[in-house]
Amino acid sequence: TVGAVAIDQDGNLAAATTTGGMTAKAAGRIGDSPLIGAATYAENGVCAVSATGHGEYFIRVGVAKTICDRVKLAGDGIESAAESALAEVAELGGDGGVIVLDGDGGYAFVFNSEGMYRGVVDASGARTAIYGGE
Amino acid sequence: MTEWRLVVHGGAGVITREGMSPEKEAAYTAALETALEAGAAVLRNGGSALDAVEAAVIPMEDDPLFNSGHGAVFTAAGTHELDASIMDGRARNAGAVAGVTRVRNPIKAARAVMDKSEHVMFAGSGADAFAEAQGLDMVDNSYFDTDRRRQSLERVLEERVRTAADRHG
Repeated sequence: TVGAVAIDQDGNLAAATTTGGMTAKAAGRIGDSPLIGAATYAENGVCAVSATGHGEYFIRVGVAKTICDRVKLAGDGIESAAESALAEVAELGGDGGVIVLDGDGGYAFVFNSEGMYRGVVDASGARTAIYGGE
Repeated sequence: MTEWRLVVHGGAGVITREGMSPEKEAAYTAALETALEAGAAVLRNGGSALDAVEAAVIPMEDDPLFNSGHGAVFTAAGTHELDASIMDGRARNAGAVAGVTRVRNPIKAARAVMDKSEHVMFAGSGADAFAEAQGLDMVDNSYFDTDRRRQSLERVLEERVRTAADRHG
């Protein structure tokens, strides 16, 4: 699975997620990637999310919308909101990660797997990372 | 004016230094940088966040390192079924496709669903047909094949057979 979230010079947010699913999946199995609110969500002034991980769990938690709702309704920061949502995923037995932007352009990488291919770019340059703890 | 920013991911999982060669790590880093630059080029020129996320994702769909587009994993039947979605934060417009088999870049199909239909999601053959009607680049399903993913499929299927055999003594 791959994905992106962005904020433009007008402060607009967007999110995208795309995937081949899971190896040896059954015909017709659909994961979280095409589901708005599970792996993908964007709302101006609130947050934008793209997720990757064990889709069935991300669907059940509604990860992307949960994160944005925690930001919007509970006043959580994006990192805290994402950690809460992924804790729910872990509680059910799943793992994975999210990339998140808030309405001001703050960003977070949050994952409970061992690593996540990830990167960020802005006017100051680009940074990438792969492993946990980087 | 807001400071623009783009964030990408290329999947998560059991990714450790021990399991990664320097060459493989360099290839992933380069691929991530290519995706970042594709989206950054849109944003630094005043383009929209929506165009930027699509632009960032396309090179990853085309790169066999990632599980999307060319290089996607195989289904149990030895084919590929791809999913994608996109959302615009301005008015919470969204588009998605599920289980497409012939669209070269599923993210473009998701964008077309959002921009050119009154719906949010198309699935299966209807999604492929919609994408084709919109003039998107269509490919044979074998375009998505890679040897690495076929070997992964074979490993998983062999493991299933072994597990089933163990279960039945």
